[in-house]
Amino acid sequence: SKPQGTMGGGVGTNMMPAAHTSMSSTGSYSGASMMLVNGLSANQNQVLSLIKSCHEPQGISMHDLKQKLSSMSITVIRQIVDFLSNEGHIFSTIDEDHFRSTDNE
Amino acid sequence: LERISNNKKAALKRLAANQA
Repeated sequence: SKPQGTMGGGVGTNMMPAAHTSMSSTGSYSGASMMLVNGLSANQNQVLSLIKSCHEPQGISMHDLKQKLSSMSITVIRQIVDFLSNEGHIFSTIDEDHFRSTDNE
Repeated sequence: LERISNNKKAALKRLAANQA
């Protein structure tokens, strides 16, 4: 019959729940899944940097992109490649399955 | 190959147009 539950004084004034909310004021993202960086989504940037990182004269192949981006479907990769190509970031080389970046000078 | 350089020129034009 010991009285319990009085640990720590029990007043609780040291707990400041407001301190937690300041974390969310960091990034400039609006919380959308797109996460735009320089006008491109995270996926688009990933594809673009992969293409940039390849210095073969004929560029990187669709097959290589698919292997390195195993989290993306071939359809998604193709859409992104089409978009980047339309924007002028990349271009197809020996055929429609090989790509190089314009801005990797 | 000629095709590559043509494609690159075209892409650079698109890029310039999009960035303008």
